[in-house]
Amino acid sequence: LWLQRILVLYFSLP
Amino acid sequence: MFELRLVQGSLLKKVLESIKDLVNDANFDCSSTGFSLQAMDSSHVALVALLLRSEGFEHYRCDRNLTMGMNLANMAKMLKCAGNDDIITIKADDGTDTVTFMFESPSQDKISDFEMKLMDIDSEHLGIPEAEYEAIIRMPSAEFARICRDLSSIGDTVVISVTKEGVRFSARGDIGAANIVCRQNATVDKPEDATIIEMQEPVTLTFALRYMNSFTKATPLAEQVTISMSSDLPVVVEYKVAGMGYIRYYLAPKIEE
Repeated sequence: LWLQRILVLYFSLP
Repeated sequence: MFELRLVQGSLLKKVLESIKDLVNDANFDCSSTGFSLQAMDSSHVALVALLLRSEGFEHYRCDRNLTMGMNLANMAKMLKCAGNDDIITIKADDGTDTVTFMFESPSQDKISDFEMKLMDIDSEHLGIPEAEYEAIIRMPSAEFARICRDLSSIGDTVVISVTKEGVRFSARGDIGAANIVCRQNATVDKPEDATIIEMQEPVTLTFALRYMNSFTKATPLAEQVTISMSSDLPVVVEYKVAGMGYIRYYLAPKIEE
C-alpha cells in the first residue's frame, strides 16, 4: 500500500 | 503603483502555461526583489514556486509590496491574447482591485490592454528550508518530459533511483513494467544536451506521475531541468527562466506503509 504524503509534513506553515 | 515590462513577453505566456494546470488561484507577490508566487495544488501534494527577479525586466517599478490574487486560468486566457513577439506590461494601481495587461506588437502598430479583476485568496505560504540534496540530476528537459510521458502509459507512479551507475526511472502497471536508465554524459557538443549526476548518497524515491507530467509543462522555458532528491524529502524539479529566475516544483514522495 502506498501512502501519498502531503507537503506540510515536510515544510512548516508560518 | 506596480508596473513591469517584459520585452520577451512569450516568457510570461510560457510561465502561465507551466503553472495553470497545477494551481487554480494564486497570489502573486510583487516586491523590489521581483515578481514571485508560491502556491500548492488543491491536494497539498505539490507546490510551485516562481521567481522572476526585478533586474530581468526592462522596466520594473514597485513602490510598495503588493499581493495580487489571480485566477490562473483567467490570467492564461488573457496572456494567450498576446502575440509571441509582443512586449507585455503588467500594471496595478494602489487601491484598485484590477490588474491591467498591456500587449505591444514589436513594430508598435498594435497595442491592446486587458483588465482583469483581482481576487482575495487565502493561501498558506510554506516555509521551505534550504537543503543539501543527496543527489542532483541535470538533464535535457525534453528528455525528462519524454520519460515521464512514456512511463505514464505503463503506470501511475515512477520510482526514481540514483546510484553511481546513473539515474533509473521505473514504472509498473497492469500491462507490464518499464525501466529507463540515464547515465552521466558530460561529453556532448552542446552543454544543454548533457546529463550530469552529482550523488553524495544513493537515493530511491517514488512519485505520482500525474504531477511529474504536469511539471513538464515548463519544458519550453528551459533546455535543462534539475531534479534534486534526498531520502524522505520532497523532490525539487527546477526550470530556469532565461537568466531572470526560476520555476521550482516540489512534490512529496509516496511512502510504502
